Amino acid sequence: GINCQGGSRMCCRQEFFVDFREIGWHDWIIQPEGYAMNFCTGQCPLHVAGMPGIAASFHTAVLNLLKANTASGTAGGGSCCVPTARRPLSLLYYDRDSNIVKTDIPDMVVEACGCS
Amino acid sequence: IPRASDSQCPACKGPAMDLDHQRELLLDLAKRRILDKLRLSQRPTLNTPVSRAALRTALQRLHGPPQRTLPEADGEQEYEIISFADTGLSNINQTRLDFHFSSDRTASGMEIQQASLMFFVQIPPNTTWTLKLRILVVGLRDTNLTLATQHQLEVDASGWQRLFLGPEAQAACSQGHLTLELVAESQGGQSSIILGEAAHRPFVTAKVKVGGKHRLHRR
Repeated sequence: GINCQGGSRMCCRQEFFVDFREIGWHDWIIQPEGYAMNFCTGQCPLHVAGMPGIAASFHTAVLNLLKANTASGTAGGGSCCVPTARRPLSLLYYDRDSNIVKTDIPDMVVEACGCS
Repeated sequence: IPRASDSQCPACKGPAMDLDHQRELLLDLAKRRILDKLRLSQRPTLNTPVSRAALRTALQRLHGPPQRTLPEADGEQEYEIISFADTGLSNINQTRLDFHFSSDRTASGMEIQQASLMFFVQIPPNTTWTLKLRILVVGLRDTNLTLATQHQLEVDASGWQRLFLGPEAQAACSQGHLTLELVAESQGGQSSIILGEAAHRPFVTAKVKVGGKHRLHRR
């Protein structure tokens, strides 16, 4: 799975929901009631670098170990846990002239994480 | 944000932080992200709250389910706006409607794609009324309103009317302020046939694009 569970330390998606009522924005944001921002966290050891998602198959891991061992001599920065899939956030809100505005903001919700 | 002190991602040089501080940081990040993407410097403060009745009526009329529009290549953002009228009665047969479009968007180059006026008329049964819609714009040299163009429509039943607004009105919306006048050719009516109370407040719906680079207009 791609969600961070229990003690998993590998790169994964940490769910994080912002409740607009909790932050006092429910008066001007009509819909939705909150924003599932989510974020990526965890480690990216070299043998899973470049994995699109964290579900690295055994075969891929072996291939990457070979790659990593040969590559370990090369100078190379760490691999980072970053978003690999995101979707828009649809908002319905009041602007300061009390007009109702509807818009889709692209790339606001992190759906999956992977190692760069 | 690293989860444990030894999981230092090269990109995040900070020390691991406690969960409360982390939560506070993430809430602040989420707020800033939403405001940035909406081109707002701060969250709006609502001066004239909209009644639930007006909100419900307007949303029923807004175009169907949001069409998932992929963002334009050059970063334009699409909006649909409903602007409620500040109504003023010039006289029984003449209703003035003022609409304000937020300067947040006009500042970054608002391009009106399509705009239409929605208003509710209440006329006696079995009568037909002629309505004139005047689009008034601020004159170039003075602040007086001048007639830009005029539409005429025949109404033979009570209910919601929709009028598509042309380029003059769209240009006025892009500038942030649109003034319309609805004139009913009277048959001696005792009260205005344009209703303006909560659930029947006239409004303009507009499809808007903001923030793209200067679009080349193909001729």
